[in-house]
Amino acid sequence: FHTKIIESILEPVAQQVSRLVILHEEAEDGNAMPDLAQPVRVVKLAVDNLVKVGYETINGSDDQILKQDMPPALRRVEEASLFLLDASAMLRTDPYSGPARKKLIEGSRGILQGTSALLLASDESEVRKIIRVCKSVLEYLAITEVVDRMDDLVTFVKNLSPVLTKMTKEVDNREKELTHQVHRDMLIRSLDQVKVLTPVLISGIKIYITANQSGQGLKEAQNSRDYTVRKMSDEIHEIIRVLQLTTYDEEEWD
Amino acid sequence: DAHEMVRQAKQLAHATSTLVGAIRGQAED
Repeated sequence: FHTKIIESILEPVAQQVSRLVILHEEAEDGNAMPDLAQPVRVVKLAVDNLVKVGYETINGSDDQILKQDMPPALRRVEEASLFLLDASAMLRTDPYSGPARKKLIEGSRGILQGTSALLLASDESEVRKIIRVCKSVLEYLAITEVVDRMDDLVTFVKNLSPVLTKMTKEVDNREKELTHQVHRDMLIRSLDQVKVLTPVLISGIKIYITANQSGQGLKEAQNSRDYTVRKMSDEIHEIIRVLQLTTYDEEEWD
Repeated sequence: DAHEMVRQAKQLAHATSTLVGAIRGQAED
């Protein structure tokens, strides 16, 4: 689980389910089953609520990937809850029923996998929102070259600042939410670079404007400004890349 | 929205944990 919130939700139930699977495989679950009608009802109710919120989220979103990813996860959770209902009914007539036990395991596993897929789809959609903010900063950086007057620079800074602040805040929050330390460090490093480079960029544009007016040192000023723009853009591209990583990279395996 | 989904997923995970606990004969609170 690559985020703390997903980990905190799914880790306890994942452990429970895996212990159940082990018990079942070792055939140590041969005792009569207790009446599971009540806990299964609670699960079914929770599934219904989650499915309702899931479809509301799909309908209210303009994220096409989310609209595509969420329905199969919701169906998986719904089907799993039906397995549990079936199993509970079967166990009422035969508390030793083998097929019912199998259905219980399949159902529990299905809920875990479906919920995991659902949370992942939702999380990826949130990441895409952050990436959109990053891309709007990139768009501002791309128009740096047309800023050749001081009043243009004032407008440029006025427009860039809120988007840059938003990006910094959202990437910063995201970084804190990740469980993978290597990815966190990569985001912190790139974000720090962007913070350091921002005043360098502004002063680079100022120098370029002055050089443009005086006609002296124009080429150097332009190169220096473009270099800073490139550096900042590279760091933001790196942030976008790392934001999309969900699996552990080779460093972690080492 | 995403917050509500997380809240409902949390409740489902808890309910499932309780159920699995009961299946294992160790019903949890």
